[in-house]
Order: sequence, then C-alpha cells, then structure tokens
Amino acid sequence: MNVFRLIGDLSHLLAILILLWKIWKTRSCSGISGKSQFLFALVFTTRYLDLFTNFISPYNTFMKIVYIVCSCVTVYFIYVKFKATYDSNHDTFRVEFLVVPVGGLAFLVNHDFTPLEILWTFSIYLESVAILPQLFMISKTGEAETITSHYLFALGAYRALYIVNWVYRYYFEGFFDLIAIVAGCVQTILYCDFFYLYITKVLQGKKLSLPA
Amino acid sequence: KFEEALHDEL
Repeated sequence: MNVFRLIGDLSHLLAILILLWKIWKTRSCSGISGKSQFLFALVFTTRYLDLFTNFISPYNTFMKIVYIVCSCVTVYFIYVKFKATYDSNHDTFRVEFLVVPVGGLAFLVNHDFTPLEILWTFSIYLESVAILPQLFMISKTGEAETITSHYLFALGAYRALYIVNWVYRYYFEGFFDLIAIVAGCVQTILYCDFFYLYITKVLQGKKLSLPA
Repeated sequence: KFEEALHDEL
C-alpha cells in the first residue's frame, strides 16, 4: 500500500459518498445515469467475489464491502426509492453495447481461464467504460449539476492516482498487472475532456454546461 | 511476485 493508492481509494470512496449524499439530501437522482450506477454495482459484485476465497487485509475487506453496499444502495435509490425523479428518457445509452463486448474480451484476454478470474477481468474491463452512460447523458442534456461534476471529478482523480500508484509499484516493487494498467489508462482518458471542463468552468464557480 | 500480489488492489 502506497500513499497514491490510499488517496485514490479514499477519493473513490468520496465520489461514491458524494453521489449518495446528493441523492439523499435532494431526494432526487435527476442528472444521474442509473445505467452507469448499475454497471458500477455489477463491477464491484463481480470483482469482489474473492471476499469469499482470499483474505488480503482488514482494510481491503472493509473497503470492498463498503463499495459493494454503497453501489447497491445507489442503484436502489435510483430505480426504486427515488424512481420518480430518474430521467430515464435522457439515460438512453445502450448498455448491451458495453457489457457484451467486454464479456467477450474477458473470455479472450485474461490471466487465467477460471470463473473467478474471468469475472475479475470482466469487472476491470467493464469499470473502464462504465462511466460512458453518465457522460453520454451529460452530453445529451448539455449540462450537469455542480455536485454531479464534483462526483465525476473525485472518480476521475481516483483513476489518475491509480496510474501514479502503478508507476510507483513498477519502480519500487517490480509489480505490474498489464490488464489493470491498460484498462485503467483507457478509463482515465475518458475523463480527460471532463477534467478540462471541470477546471475551466466548475472551479471558476460556473455550472458545467456544454456549448450548444 | 506477480502471481501472489495479483488483485490486492481495490
């Protein structure tokens, strides 16, 4: 565990909590893509099945459980509790276009052809593109609430910190996991456009809106 | 090293 990974994990946790807090406080999930949140819940449940087979550390186990529980509660809020506020007509990204190719790729390119390993690989590939329905929704409506953009920034910061963590681990531990690194870089690239808008607009006190 | 450290990240 290095400092980049720790701050990355905490940034990830912060993103998840910002989103939950926003939905709970405003009693509304407007502007949030239920599809992206469903994909993240799927990512965590398929990746952390090793909770039953491997023990790494109390920290690791605790964070895994928190991520799974929070992502499931978020999905419950969007599709059940605050369903009336969910903008389903703007959340039109076709999820099967992500899940099917990602599933196929997980079968073809993995470290080991075993069920748990394939599910882990699937979750890594899926996480790298799971934010697309959310970004698609923002591009469709042309704007995002400021709190939603803080959520996305914390999520993007987590990804960027994980890349620094991999550079660190490569140099100081001789460790690298190519699948995680390639998927992680793809994921981070998806946030670049958003980072630009966040820095030029949101940090200047403006709402995140796209030019018409 | 690679095998044993695999998947220790979140």
